Amino acid sequence: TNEATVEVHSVTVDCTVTSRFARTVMTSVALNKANTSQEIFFEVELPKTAFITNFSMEIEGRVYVGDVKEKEKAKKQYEKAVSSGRTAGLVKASGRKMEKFSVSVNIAAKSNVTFILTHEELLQRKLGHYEILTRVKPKTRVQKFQIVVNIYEPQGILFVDAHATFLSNDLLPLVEKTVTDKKAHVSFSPTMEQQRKCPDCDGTLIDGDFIIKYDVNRAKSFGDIQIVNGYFVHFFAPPDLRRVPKNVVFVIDISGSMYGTKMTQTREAMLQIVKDLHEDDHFALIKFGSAIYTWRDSLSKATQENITEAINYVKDIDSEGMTNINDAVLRGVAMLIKDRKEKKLPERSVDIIILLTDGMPNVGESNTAKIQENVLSATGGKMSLFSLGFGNDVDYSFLDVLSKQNKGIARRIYEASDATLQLQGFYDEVASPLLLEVDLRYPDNAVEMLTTNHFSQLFNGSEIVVAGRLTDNDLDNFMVDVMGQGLEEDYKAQGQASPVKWTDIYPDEEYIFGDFTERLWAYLTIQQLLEKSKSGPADEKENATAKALDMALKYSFVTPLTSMVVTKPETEDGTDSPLIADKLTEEQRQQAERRGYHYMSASPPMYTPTYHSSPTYFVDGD
Amino acid sequence: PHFMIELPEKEDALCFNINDRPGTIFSLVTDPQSGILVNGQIIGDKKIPPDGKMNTYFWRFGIVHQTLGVRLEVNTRDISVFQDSKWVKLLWSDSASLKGLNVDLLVTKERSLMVTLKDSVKFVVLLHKVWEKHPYHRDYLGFYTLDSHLLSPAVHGLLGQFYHGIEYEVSELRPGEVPEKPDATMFVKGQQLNVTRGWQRDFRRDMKNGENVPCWFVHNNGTGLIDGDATDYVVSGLF
Repeated sequence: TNEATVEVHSVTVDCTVTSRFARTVMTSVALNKANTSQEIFFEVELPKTAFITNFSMEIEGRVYVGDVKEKEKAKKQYEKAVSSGRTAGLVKASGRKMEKFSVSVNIAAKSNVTFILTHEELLQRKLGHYEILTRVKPKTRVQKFQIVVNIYEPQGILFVDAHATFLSNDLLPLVEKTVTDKKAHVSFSPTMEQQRKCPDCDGTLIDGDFIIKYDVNRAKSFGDIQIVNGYFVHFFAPPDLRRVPKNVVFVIDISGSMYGTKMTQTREAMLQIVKDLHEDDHFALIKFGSAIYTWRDSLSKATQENITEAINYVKDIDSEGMTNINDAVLRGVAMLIKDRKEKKLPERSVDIIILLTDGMPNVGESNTAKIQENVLSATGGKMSLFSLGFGNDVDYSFLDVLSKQNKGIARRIYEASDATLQLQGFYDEVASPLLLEVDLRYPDNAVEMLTTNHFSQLFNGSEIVVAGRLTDNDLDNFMVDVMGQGLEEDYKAQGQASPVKWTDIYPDEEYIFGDFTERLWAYLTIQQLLEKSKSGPADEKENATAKALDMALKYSFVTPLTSMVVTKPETEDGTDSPLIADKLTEEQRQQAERRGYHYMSASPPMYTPTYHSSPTYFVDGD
Repeated sequence: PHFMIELPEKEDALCFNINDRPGTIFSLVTDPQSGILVNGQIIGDKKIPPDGKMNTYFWRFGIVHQTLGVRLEVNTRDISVFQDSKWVKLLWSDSASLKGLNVDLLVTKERSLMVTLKDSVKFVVLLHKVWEKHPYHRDYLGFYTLDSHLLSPAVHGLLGQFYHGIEYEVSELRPGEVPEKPDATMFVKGQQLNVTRGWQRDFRRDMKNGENVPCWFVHNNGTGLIDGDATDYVVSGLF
């Protein structure tokens, strides 16, 4: 904003979390103090895991509301506007966790504008907690600045921790936190004076991330089920389970492009990971460039002696050759199969391959679809493949599909000074499997439209969530069965779920829970359908895409299949200009970073080349 | 002459020099499927400069599009175009544009020629004018491919073989002979090559000084990076 002529009356972030489902409403009111009309900007960031559900602008008594449409239809409208040079997309990638929504409108002299953006997401439990991340950058001091977070967790709240990257000793006491058994309230509302950056300047201290971490009491045996308005959600993450040993093969890319910082960070991370291996685990190390090198021909138990030897091996890992992903992963798979066959591995244990690569395959099999086919055929779907894509030169969607086809997930590792921690962090998430092949069953005649209810693993610190619709609205209770494979014996739990009496738990606030469970179910269903639309047989992909689109439209979620069209007020020349808010995919984020990325870390910065958009081949005189 | 393969996807570039006896003609681009051919003839300095290093440059290009029936000869003196069964001559001293059914030409006076061959390739030839009375050097030409994506996978030649990309990886950066030009190992086409980080100049935007483009320099006439060796690209005639 132009500080001299625009006054920001208020910036408020109001977040309500009900059973992990978070709805955040970001509101900003500004006044154009100038005697002429001028452009006012609204720019906020939201977590990339969230879906925008609503956006509105109130200008001179008129409200302009965003409309969620099928992406293709919105695009047609958009292209028409683009061809006349009048519009731009509203959402851009911003860092690792966020995306930026920005819009600007022309406001008449002495007029107000109110912007309201709403987004929703299901918070995921990772490493033993949920995280609510709010990024605030008001740019100027604001008359009313407020962040309010209310958390309602019928299971009971274990802890709540609130902090912000911009909190000074002076601002710290302003964070108010009230936690009762099932409700937490966190607020932060500094005055204009408290926002001041320094006594003689007008800048604001408020610039950064406001982060709330919390966890709930873990219910034993079958977990916790909540039934509201005909929908149920089941959270399963029982405490006190013993970890199942794992057999993990680390497949590490050492190709030329890993040279330098990436190789150093990989070595550092691997040294820590190997040191942290549990003594019941078995492990193997495979490094690959053009050729494949194995530390040993089979997996080794994580004894102190073996770990010491592995550490010496890791210390010597250096870059060479090109990128032969196919043969390296297949070697890992073969090693696990052989060791299983020869009964070298514990019967109750989980087989895991962790692939780390920074580039596309360019030696051996380089057709990515063929690699996916080869790996799936080799694993037979019996082991988990987790892929770590280091940097921007690797096709994330290739790794994503490769992992999802094999009971795993892919994760991007960003080239930065903390890459070592990113690598370790990912490993920590999957390091401790507690249960394998978890099945959550509900009476067929009582539920429909279930989200995924079979999970290959339950990891320590995470949580399984299943939601569905009840066929009988007046259901008093229903039976739940949970089965899985634990360390020593099969895990079996059974329970009876009843509708939650919200009026008893939160006597004054029942209105909050209206549609949360239904929207949680819709969010989870859409996420899972979007995943299915990427891998699997063609007809299933098509079916999943169509269903996801239907639901996104019905529940007004801005997903990769839908867009929000925002119509701005007509300008003086009588034209209106639609704006489009899209949901970015991980591939689009990566491409955006690739465009803004400058040269390889392996060579000194003085060599940063001129960036040209298309290849050029030339010959000229010296 | 210096050859440059710029790879914006990798934000990197590869380069090499090819030198031979003055008069040698090299195949730069050949695409048997679309019938496109670009050959270039090199020329040497007027006499050996005091540093004892004889430079060679391209001074003449022959460009053929057999399917479209187009032929062009571009040299440091003039530009000849053969199409619709007749030859047209353009001079570097004039700005001119020629829009044909199959070929578009745009001459910027004393500077460049842009050629667009219908549905196939677009390139620019730069004219480097050297002071006429320079004791050693002569006028010479540069050849820059701007768009080659419509050429077939069979395209080859000293430049053409790179039109569909090249896979390589670089590692083991180490001090080179000159401190600002480190050496490294390049893995390319199944071989390991010693390469040196350096610069070559792109003259498209700045005809006088050029812009330095950092690149991995492949020694010995591009051996290991190009298919075969430089002598495999020597041809007998301009067309």
